[in-house]
Amino acid sequence: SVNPMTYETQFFGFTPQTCLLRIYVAFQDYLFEVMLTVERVILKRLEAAPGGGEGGGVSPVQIRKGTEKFLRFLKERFDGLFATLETVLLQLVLRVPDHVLLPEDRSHARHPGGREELARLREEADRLRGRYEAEARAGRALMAELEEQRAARAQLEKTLRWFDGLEGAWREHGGGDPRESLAFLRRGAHRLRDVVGDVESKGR
Amino acid sequence: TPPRAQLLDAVVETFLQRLVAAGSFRRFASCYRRFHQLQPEVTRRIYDQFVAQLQAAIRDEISEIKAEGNLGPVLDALDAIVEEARGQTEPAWRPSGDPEADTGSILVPCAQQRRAALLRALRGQRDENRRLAQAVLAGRERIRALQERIQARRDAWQALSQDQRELLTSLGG
Amino acid sequence: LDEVIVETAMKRKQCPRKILEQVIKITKAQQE
Repeated sequence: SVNPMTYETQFFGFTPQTCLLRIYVAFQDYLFEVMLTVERVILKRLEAAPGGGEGGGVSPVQIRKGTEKFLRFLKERFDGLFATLETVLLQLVLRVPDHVLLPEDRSHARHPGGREELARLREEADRLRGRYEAEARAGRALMAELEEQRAARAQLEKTLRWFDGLEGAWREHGGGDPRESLAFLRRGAHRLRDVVGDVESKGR
Repeated sequence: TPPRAQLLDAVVETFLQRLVAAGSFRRFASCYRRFHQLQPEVTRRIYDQFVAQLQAAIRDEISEIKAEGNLGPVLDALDAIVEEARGQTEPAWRPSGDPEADTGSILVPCAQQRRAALLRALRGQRDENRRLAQAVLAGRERIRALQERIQARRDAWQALSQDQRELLTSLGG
Repeated sequence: LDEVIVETAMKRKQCPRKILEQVIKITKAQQE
């Protein structure tokens, strides 16, 4: 079972295994390249030596065999050593320890029950929004009534001013206070009636 | 544990040392026995070159990979993140494979802010409504008082006009 | 497999922040 090390990949931006594969292939290529260089240099040395390659009793085939033998041995050790290097790198260097959370995931430590908590918060927010909208409607209704009151008050004050005007007009035409003037009239009338009564009785 | 970048270098160096130790000159000479017998010094020089080139090539590769992936600072950053988590023992959260479930926690702070904003708005609206309600009640009271004053004026005028009519009636007689 | 792992891991790294940015925008718009 391959451990895809996705969490490490999330941090590094590459999979540790790929990184190590890249290192392995590169190292292996170098090993082969250097070995080929060694073999070429030896063959050149042999050609340049007195008596040339064959004269020296060493043939290129023998050199090639020597190269393969050394490489086979070295490659075996290389793979063994690289396996150790890989284990160490995957365990200690290119690894996010199990108890460690990457910065972008910190919220999971603060809100472990994320999904449920989010659903609850959303429900609560919807409830709050409903209540807010109800309050806002009530507010609008109250504002509307205040507006109506303003109009009604203006109307009523206008009526009161009309009464003031009425009384003002009464006063303006010498009537003084309407009630007093009426009382005055009434007293006058009574006196008149008394006088009339008096006249009538004397007349009889 | 030493810093990860140092550990990486140390591990590669150890690998190189052991590889060179495995591919010793003795082993090398035994593979090219005939040539070594003919030219022992040359064999030695070629072997030394071989070791030097292999080590240089491998170290260059590691440097290149570190430069390419900016591995030095990245590993230091990981050291810092691990250091911050020092003392934690429990296994930390890991992606569940269900993106929607995993995204929940990320959005919780945002949802909490939204709830707080709604609570503030609700409280604000409630306070405003309380103020408005008092204004409405006070307004109703003022209107009632105005209506009473008008009623009183109207009654007074009506009484006046009633008196007038009575007076006229009595006079008329 | 490697590409899928890298792609998935990069989404896990970047998407939550992008989603959060969008949700914040939506929330602000709703509040306004």
